[in-house]
Amino acid sequence: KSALIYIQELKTDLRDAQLLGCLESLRVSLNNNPVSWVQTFGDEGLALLLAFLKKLQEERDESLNAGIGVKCQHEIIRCLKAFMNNKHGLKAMLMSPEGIPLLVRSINPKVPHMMVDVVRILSAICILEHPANSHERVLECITEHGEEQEVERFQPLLSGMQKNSITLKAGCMQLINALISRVEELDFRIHLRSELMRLGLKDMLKEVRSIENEELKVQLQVFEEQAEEDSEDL
Amino acid sequence: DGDETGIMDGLLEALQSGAAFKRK
Repeated sequence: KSALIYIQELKTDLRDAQLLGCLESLRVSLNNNPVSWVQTFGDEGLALLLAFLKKLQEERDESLNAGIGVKCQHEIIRCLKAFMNNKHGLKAMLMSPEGIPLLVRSINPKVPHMMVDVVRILSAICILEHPANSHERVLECITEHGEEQEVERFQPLLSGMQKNSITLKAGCMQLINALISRVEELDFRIHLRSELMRLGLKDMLKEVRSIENEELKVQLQVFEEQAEEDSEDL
Repeated sequence: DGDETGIMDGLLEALQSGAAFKRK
């Protein structure tokens, strides 16, 4: 199917299984076609994906068919990752005012397998060299979302750390590291770490240190080494 | 080069291995 056919399909009022089928097939196309195909899908395709994500998030608690809604949301996240795997798509996503806020709203500890993908994408956005302030944008959206939900801004990440999924624990630590390591001011890095520690990360770190998992160990080591370096500098 | 592909894959690998956090 061409990119334009997908755009047409996404413009119709697809629901549940039909939408999921369309998104699954779109994800395969985004992953396997040349960049020119992704470019044709372009800003219009991205806007449609984001609009569906927003709609599904708003329906999240009301829908009788919440299971399939969550599956569709996860599939959109996978489509976004595939879309962002080249400069054109990445730039389009960063330019979209709704892109990062919608990803942040998708940080849902109740759906660990989706949350892993979301925190990984956000970590990647944080470490981009261009634009250099992408980590600020991610942190800003996390802060705004916390305010909207009336919870501490890092609470969803800490809830993710408490889940049984080791991959999710590693993903949350990765986002924490990506957010902190890109901050230029020593004081602010220390502030972010102490905010996380105060919220419960300190106790969690004691627990997760004993888990035998390479990916998690790498992230814990980064967190601890950078904290140590900063406290020496201070 | 607008055709460069594999950007996300590269970033995710660098994050996962810890290479993305090496201080310059």
